Amino acid sequence: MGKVLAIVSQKGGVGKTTTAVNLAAAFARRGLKTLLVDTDPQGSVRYGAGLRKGHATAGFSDYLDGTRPLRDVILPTALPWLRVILAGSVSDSADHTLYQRRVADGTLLPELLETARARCHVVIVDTPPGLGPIVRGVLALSQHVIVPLQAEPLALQTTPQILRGIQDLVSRNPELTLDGLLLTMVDAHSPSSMRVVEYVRAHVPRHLVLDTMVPRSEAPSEAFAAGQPVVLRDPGDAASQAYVNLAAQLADRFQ
Amino acid sequence: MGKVLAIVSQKGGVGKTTTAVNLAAAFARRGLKTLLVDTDPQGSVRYGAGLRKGHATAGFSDYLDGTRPLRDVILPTALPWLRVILAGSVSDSADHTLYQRRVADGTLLPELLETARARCHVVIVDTPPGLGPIVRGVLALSQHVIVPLQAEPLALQTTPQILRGIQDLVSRNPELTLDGLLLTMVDAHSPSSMRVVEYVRAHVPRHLVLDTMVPRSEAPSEAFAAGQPVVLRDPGDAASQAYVNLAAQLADRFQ
Ligand SMILES: Nc1ncnc2c1ncn2[C@@H]1O[C@H](COP(=O)(O)OP(=O)(O)OP(=O)(O)O)[C@@H](O)[C@H]1O
Ligand SMILES: Nc1ncnc2c1ncn2[C@@H]1O[C@H](COP(=O)(O)OP(=O)(O)OP(=O)(O)O)[C@@H](O)[C@H]1O
Ligand SMILES: [Mg+2]
Ligand SMILES: [Mg+2]
Repeated sequence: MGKVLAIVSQKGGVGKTTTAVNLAAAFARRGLKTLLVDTDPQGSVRYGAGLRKGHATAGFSDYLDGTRPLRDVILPTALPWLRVILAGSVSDSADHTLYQRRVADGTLLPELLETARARCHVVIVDTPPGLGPIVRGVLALSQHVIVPLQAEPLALQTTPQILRGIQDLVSRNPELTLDGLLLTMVDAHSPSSMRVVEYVRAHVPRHLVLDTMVPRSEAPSEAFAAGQPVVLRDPGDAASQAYVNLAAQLADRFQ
Repeated sequence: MGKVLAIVSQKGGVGKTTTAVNLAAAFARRGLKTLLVDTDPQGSVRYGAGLRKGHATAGFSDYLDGTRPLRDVILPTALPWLRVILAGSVSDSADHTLYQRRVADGTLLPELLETARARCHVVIVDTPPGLGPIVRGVLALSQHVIVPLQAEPLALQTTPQILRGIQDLVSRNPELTLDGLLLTMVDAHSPSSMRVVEYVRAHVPRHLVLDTMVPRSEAPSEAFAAGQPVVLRDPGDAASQAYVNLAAQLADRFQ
């Protein structure tokens, strides 16, 4: 039985989608059967997952509202062991209230994850920023969660609140463990960025901070422009190597 | 009668809070009576608005749930014409469902904005990432909206959706105009960042893109670490100057 790994943060723009896409690709490269699911109405996974040209755009929201069966929304990618479910047509609508309710209250998300866990080693779920109904609905059904923490002073200020929110959600789901905070966009040339790293290493309990840190780099942004995971597009880049190392470190939790 | 200016984006981490705080400080420096309201449960405004040490932390959410009167939550800052309303105790709670409902459906937000418009030239409202009930509730009562657009390929990919969402919200409120997209974190040394700028200038109708662009700079992050708006802490910095120029360009819309 595979496990569900959610990527969550209340703060926006911290690298949730970048982490979800690249961890998924790195796991698949190691031979883990991997499914990547985009629950964020923004639908950013679509732009970075290495899908084939002309791919279908129906996704998770179309499965939830009953207009598409599951097999229609599971898309192949450039990697044999990586499949992707996009956010779907919710990305084209302006009002997400109904979609949020379906994620939080419906029975289709549990069914989807049960089916996926039966067929895969790991199901990685990208989520929207915040601790709203979508994130709560996903975490209620997850076994693992990683919280990207951007190495910026402001992201640090809101960390206690994020940890409190996650602890609250972890307490409601006995199967859920916090794998840790993942420091992202660590900029060795920026004193304020390095102060954040030092503060986290000194003040957050060691078991809550992943050893791997993802450095700030041009490559993830260029990979999005090219529509691919950076671990595939630019494997020699330091950010790519960080995601590959992270996958190596976490892989045995999912086999 | 003053006007309400909302700072909105579906994408996270694009500079909404940085723009709200610095535009508010720059307007106040020009002598406009300015109120800055934080409606985002993350409560990031608190860390960048230049509040006095030991300031009260009750705020907008405490006014909404009836535990505080308005005069208790309006806080003075280092600038005579700038007052701030923080997010308040919602920042300390893990579940924001009730808070979201109060913002979207209650009568207290309209009352607060009416009172503020009677006393100020401009009320700047920071919002959480997304197009959820808080953003919709705020935009229904606003006269102006600015959408920060991070000069990154991925932020560009989701722009059509953000513009569609905003157009939908603008169509529901005849008083609301989109002042424009504000390009932020523009990195002259990054080819992918400059490609985003060129693309936006070439493809988005000119009247929808503000002339001012905010360059990527260390100074806004360091200003958050110091708890102040960057326009006050480091007025010579290029990002500060961009916000000051933007305030000069927009000021006559609010007097
Ligand atoms: N290591 C890195 N170095 C530099 N830029 C990065 C890095 N990782 C991600 N980025 C860029 O930072 C931006 C934010 O990343 P991303 O969209 O993955 O964050 P997010 O948390 O998913 O955002 P949202 O809250 O909007 O969902 C993107 O433009 C991405 O290309
Ligand atoms: N011009 C800039 N150059 C470099 N960094 C910047 C700039 N403006 C803002 N930042 C930094 O980028 C990060 C994101 O900015 P900010 O928090 O204002 O975005 P936001 O859209 O309000 O995020 P959220 O979606 O979480 O509310 C912060 O760490 C901030 O210090
Ligand atoms: Mg994302
Ligand atoms: Mg913000």
